[in-house]
Parts: sequence; C-alpha cells; structure tokens
Amino acid sequence: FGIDARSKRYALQGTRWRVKNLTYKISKYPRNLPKADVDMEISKAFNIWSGITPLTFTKKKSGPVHIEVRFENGEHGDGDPFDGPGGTLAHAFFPVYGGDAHFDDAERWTVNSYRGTNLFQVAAHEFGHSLGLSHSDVRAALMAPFYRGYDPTFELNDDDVDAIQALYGLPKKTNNKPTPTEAPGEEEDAELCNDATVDTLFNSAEGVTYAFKGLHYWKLTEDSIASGYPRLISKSWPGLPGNIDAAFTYKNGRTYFFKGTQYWRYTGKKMDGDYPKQISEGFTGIPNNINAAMVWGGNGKIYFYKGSKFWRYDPTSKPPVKNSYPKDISNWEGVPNDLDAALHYTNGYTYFFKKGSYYRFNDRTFSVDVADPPFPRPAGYWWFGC
Amino acid sequence: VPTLQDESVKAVMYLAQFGYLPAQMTNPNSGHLMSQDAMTDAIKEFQAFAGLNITGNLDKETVETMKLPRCGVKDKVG
Repeated sequence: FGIDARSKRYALQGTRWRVKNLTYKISKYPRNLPKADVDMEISKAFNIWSGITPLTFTKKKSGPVHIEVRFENGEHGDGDPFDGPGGTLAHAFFPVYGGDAHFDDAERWTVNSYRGTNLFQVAAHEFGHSLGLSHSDVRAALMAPFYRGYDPTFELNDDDVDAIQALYGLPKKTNNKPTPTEAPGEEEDAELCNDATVDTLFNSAEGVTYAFKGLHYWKLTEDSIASGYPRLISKSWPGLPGNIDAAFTYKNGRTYFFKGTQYWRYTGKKMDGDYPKQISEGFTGIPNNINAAMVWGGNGKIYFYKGSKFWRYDPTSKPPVKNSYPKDISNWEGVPNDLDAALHYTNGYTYFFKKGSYYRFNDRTFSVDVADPPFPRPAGYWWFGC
Repeated sequence: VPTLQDESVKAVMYLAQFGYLPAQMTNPNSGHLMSQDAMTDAIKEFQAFAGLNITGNLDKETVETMKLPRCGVKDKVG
C-alpha cells in the first residue's frame, strides 16, 4: 500500500481456489433472522462474486463443501473469539486455510434495513476473503475493513472487481458454440466427473499436470481443468497407447509411461528412440502391471506401487532396487493399497489417488495429513472442477 | 517505561489484532516490551490504511476509527 491516494488499492492474500465450481453450506444459522432470509442474503452475497468471475457457488445441505458458513458467539473454536455487539462483526479464512466464514451472532443481522447490521454486505465482504482477497485501503471498496452501514444501492467498487478478476479472470463466455480447440466428437463421451477415477496423473518436465483416463487426457490448470479437454492421448503422445498404468517425469526431463509389461520414454511429447521396451529390461527389480509411480519429493527417488507393496528405484545405485524391497504400502501411514495414481505435485505435496478419492501425504510426518475436512477427499471437487 | 493509559492499552491490542503490531501484543499482560517508535509506526500505518491524517499519535479521530464495526480479518497478512 502507498500512503497517498494514488497508490491505494486492493491486496491479494496469495492463495485461491484451484477449482471454479465451489460449494457451500450454512451449518449454523443466526438466532434473530428467518432461515429463508439468511439463505437468500448469503446466496446474493456469493452471486456478487460469481457475476464477475467464472466461479459458481452451489449450496449444499450437508457433507464436504469448500466454504462453511456459521453464526457463532464469543469463543467458537478457531482461536479468534467474537466480541459481542459492535466491534468485530465477522471473519473468514483464506482458501489455503479452508475458506470458511464465521459471523458474530451477537450482532443484530438485518435485511434491506438501516437498522442493525446488513447481512448481505458483510457476507459479500467475508466471501471476498474466502476467495483470497485481503483488505483494501480504498475506503469505498467492499473489501475495506470497516462496515459502512446499509447501502440500498450497493455496488462493487472497481477496486473489488480488479482484485477478484486478478485471481480468477473474467466470466466464461456463455456462447454455446464449441471453442475452436474443442476436441472432436468421440471425446465428449470421455468423462472425468462421473466417478473421478483416473489411470494416472503426472507432471511434465515443464511442470504441467496431466490426468490420463482410458484413451483420453486432461490438462490441469491452477484452477481446474483447462478448456478444450479431453483430448486423445495418441494424438498428443504419438505411439503411446491408452489405459496407461502409471507415469512420472524424472529429473533428466524424460517422462516414462508404464503399461502391462512395457514402458515408453518421451522427451516432452516426442518418443525417444525405439520404444516400448520391457520393464524387466529398463527397470530391473520392478514388477509388471504396476498401479502407480512417482518421484518422491523427499529424496528424489522413484517409487512404484502395486497391490499392497511398493518398491524404491534409484537409478544411481547398484542394484537400483535394494533386496529389502518390496515393502508394505502401510509404511506410508494412511495410504491405501491398490492405488490408481501417485503424484508429487508442483506445490511440494505428495498425493495419492484411489477410486475417485485422494489423500494428501505429509512428507514431514510421513503420514497422510490430518486436515478439516479430513482425507480422503473427493478428487472430483478438489482437482477436476466437478 | 511509562505505564500505558487504558486508551493506549486498547489501541495496542487493536493494532496487534489487525496485524500492525506483533500478535503477542493482543494480550495486555504479555509483558512484551515495545519501543515508542514501534508504536508510532504502527499508528501511522493504521492511519494510512484507514485514510486518516498520518500523525503517529492516538488522536481523537484515530481512536474513534478504532471503535467502528469492522471485519475481524487482519489488515496486514504475512
């Protein structure tokens, strides 16, 4: 922030949602307002943001959601107690901290009234935090920290619009014409959201994350799935079949794909030399028909998973697989057997996927992370924008 | 160190709650030592953010602004 009017502006906290289709639930209502009014005002507050971005907000009655809304009194379990009428009206958590929004139930929440505290305006502000906005020092901005009283002609300030669009971009065009890069017909029946299971996930040498399923693949972006997908694997990786078992990119920049007894090596999307080769030839000590593979961020070694066992492959040592392997997957505390995919993601975390769910692995504690909502979480929500 | 008047104690807690002073200062009994300069700078930052005259003093306008209803999220996030 500057200290003169010219440089006043919004502030981004630094995290945002990777998916665009967000869900919310109101798990604790205020004592002094009819539920229907609360539902309406909260929905209007979310619509403020969905109207100027590609984001959508779907209300759920229960179950895992992205943003939980609660009306609470005093100390309410997050270490940031409310202070009774006036003072602090509400607070919310940035996406990296879960995105939830809490409102002080000691306030007199009102609708379309100069009396009390206007629920819609405060909620719209708090959801700005839930989406990744910090406070703005533009006094007229919604994201300014001070409540400015009921405004019957409420409008977002340009500063708020600039802020949220810096994070999520503009609303999607609603034209029904397929985008020119739309994949041809048969791709349409390829579906990631029906059960959100994948054959494998891997990062390319350029740090792009791809999901493979059957004959098709999707490119994952920061937020969700890139538009214009799915596409056919064979069109982008010439010579590579569908229904791949596992894939990873090693620090030599090569990407290795595994299927049945064979493996392929690519530089980018170009096959290196004459592949496929036998896994027993190129990865001595590794079995055929593996479930998943990844390069673990903890030591840069290659890990293969099959059934209830895992192998560690180190190309720099002889033999590359010590005879103490295989070991039980249960060593990776909380990770299930019979995995679909394993991924060392660009955020530094290790993720395991199985039948539409995923687990975030904490390399420090060497166990699946303890978080709220707990793992496993639905991969469709959190990864594929379903 | 001069003992802080009640108004100043509230101001220190407010400035700490919203990110202008170290978080430990939200507890008035923390015994946390702080220089006058640090306090002045924190007041100036708050006054700049809130669009007030930047005096570095706990003047009337600043104290009144600190009483306004507001969002509980810090103004300055690490």
